[in-house]
Amino acid sequence: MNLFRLAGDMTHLVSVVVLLLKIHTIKSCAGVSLKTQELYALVFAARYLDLFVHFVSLYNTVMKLVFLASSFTIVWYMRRHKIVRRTYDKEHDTFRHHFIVLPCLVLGLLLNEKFTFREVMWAFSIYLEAVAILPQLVLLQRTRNIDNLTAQYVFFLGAYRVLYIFNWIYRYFTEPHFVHWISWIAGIVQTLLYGDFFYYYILSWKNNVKLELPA
Amino acid sequence: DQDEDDHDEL
Repeated sequence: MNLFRLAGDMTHLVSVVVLLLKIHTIKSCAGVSLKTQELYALVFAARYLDLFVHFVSLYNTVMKLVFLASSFTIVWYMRRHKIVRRTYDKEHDTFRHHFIVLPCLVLGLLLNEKFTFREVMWAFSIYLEAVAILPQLVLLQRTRNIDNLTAQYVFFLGAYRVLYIFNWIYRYFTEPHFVHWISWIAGIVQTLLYGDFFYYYILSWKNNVKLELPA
Repeated sequence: DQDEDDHDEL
């Protein structure tokens, strides 16, 4: 495993920890999109189907379990926890997330590395992850007061995607057989979605003002 | 040939 990949996984982990910290200790999910969190839970459930059939390494297994458990825990908090769920900004979290699941599934059935159940689910999860951040970005645009933890959560999530691209570039030159067009193209699309956010995040950080995304 | 178990990323 190269440094970019490790750094990518770690920023992904940090993003989840930041979000759980906000939800668990502050008991607030204000500014967090439940739609995005539900999509991530679905992404990990579909992708990590191989958890018990295909062993890569202890690291991989532990990380997969962490991402699965944390994504479902976050959804549980936002839907069921009696204090946290009251802070959910339902009115502004209006992205019709159900409508992007089916196209991703169809795309997974059509464009995959092999037409087997696990490979179709893998491709589906890659396509769904690429667009799963959209409800969160839409909600941020509609949020007047974006708190630091929410902004940092999205920033670390985006950083994870950028680092994965560096990881693929590195692997492309060091492991000639390693070619995964599906994850590369979907990953680049996913990273581009963060472009606007990054621009305003860095601007707010440089000028030391609160982050606000123009609608 | 692409190995089905080639997905070693998260």
